[in-house]
Amino acid sequence: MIRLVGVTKSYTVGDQLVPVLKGIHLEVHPGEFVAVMGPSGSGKSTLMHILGLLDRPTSGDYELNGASVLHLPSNELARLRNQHIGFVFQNFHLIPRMSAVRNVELPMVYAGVPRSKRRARAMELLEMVGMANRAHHLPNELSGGQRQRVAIARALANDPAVLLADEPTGALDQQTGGEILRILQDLHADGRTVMVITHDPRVARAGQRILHMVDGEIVREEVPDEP
Amino acid sequence: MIRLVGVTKSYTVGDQLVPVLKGIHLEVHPGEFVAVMGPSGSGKSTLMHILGLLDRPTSGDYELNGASVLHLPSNELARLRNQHIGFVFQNFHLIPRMSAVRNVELPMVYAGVPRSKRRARAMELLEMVGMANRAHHLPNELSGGQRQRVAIARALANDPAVLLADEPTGALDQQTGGEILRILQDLHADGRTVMVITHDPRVARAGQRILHMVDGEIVREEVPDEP
Ligand SMILES: Nc1ncnc2c1ncn2[C@@H]1O[C@H](COP(=O)(O)OP(=O)(O)OP(=O)(O)O)[C@@H](O)[C@H]1O
Ligand SMILES: Nc1ncnc2c1ncn2[C@@H]1O[C@H](COP(=O)(O)OP(=O)(O)OP(=O)(O)O)[C@@H](O)[C@H]1O
Ligand SMILES: [Mg+2]
Ligand SMILES: [Mg+2]
Repeated sequence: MIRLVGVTKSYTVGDQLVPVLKGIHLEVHPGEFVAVMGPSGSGKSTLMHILGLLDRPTSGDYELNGASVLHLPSNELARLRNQHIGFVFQNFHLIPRMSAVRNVELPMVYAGVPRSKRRARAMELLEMVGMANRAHHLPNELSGGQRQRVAIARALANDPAVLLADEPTGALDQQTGGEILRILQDLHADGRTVMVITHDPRVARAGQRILHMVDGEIVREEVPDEP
Repeated sequence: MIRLVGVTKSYTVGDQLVPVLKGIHLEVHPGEFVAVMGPSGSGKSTLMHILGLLDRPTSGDYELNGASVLHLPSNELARLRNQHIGFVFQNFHLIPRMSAVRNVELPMVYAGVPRSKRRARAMELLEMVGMANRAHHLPNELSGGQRQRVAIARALANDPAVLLADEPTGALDQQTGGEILRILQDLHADGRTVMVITHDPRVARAGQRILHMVDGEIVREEVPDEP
């Protein structure tokens, strides 16, 4: 159970205060598939970074299974991030000097998974996203959509209960995007909680709920029709 | 007049030869609006880098207004790139330590434009893409779609005759993407040559021709119906 209560986030740029999240109230139940849509700059990625324990709110609270995460020790936050939450970044954040397969293995390295098991699982995940034949390419030897797919594979490395994906099909053609959507739906069908930021109506409609953000607030909740 | 004759491009990864472009024949006439579509990894960005004089073919020729560019001295190539071709990169390539407005000014610095003129034009371009209120933010203080819009503004800095845009609306919501498409259409209406790689059918339909790439080749040309 993911719960945000009165979450705000502001940044300081020079001497300017830039308010970005202006009071977010949000509940995501275990096993839910939630989509988040909204204009460029409305705060979607900022919200997802807070949910992914990659950033802290300026004010308000974040409860995970009834307990506030804001008071957890940093090693416990790191463990949650590494093993329970898979995060697909909007700009991928692949390690430039590591090949695709080694990028996918990295979360497993942190989790202490043995070498041979890591390699087998990483290749299996790359296979799933159609990237097995580019396993040894560096990120700068991959196309935009290929990097995106490696980032998706990496997010799944430790088989997380929660998947947070920031525009996971943004760099993909219609067909490849459809394949990724099916993967997200399969992960959801297996009981995982999936939250996706997307500009693609087809991905949003796959959700059980669509949260619409404008200017730092959730202004509307939509329940798509059964497909 | 842009002309590619039998262009191939291959890379070496480890001891593997990776053929990426497999014989491209292409003509783009002055003032044309051409869209390029195709699956992730099919060679679109590689093709555009060659067209933008950012990369050289492995074999074949590239003629610009009847003369081969492959034999031009590097300062002449740099001048063409800086003043005649605007390039919007798929992953934006903004300078991390420079603010949005200084990133947009950079091509004008290379072209020797005086300081006050540069600042005025850069702010005007940022205004056009809805980014004037983030002019002094660094790239890491901007959302994904905001970086994309700054990259578009920068490509237009020296008022190029040719605009090459690699998925210019990929990170944008429907509405902002529509605004960018209108900008591309206005630039085209003013007589510029516009070539856009896109996964968005709405952008592709704005073109006078759509080139479909699969596995390193142009397999089909489509003429969209009049809108
Ligand atoms: N580190 C930062 N410092 C200052 N402002 C920031 C910072 N990070 C983000 N912002 C601002 O916060 C706002 C929201 O950014 P965010 O990345 O959450 O938007 P978004 O909804 O994901 O947009 P997009 O659809 O373009 O990805 C933007 O206006 C941005 O300029
Ligand atoms: N420097 C490189 N070294 C090796 N292979 C490369 C290199 N750059 C690109 N490639 C390969 O070339 C192929 C085409 O890449 P390109 O970036 O042109 O694809 P694309 O059509 O733009 O894809 P996308 O829609 O995902 O952006 C890919 O299979 C990629 O792995
Ligand atoms: Mg974002
Ligand atoms: Mg590309």
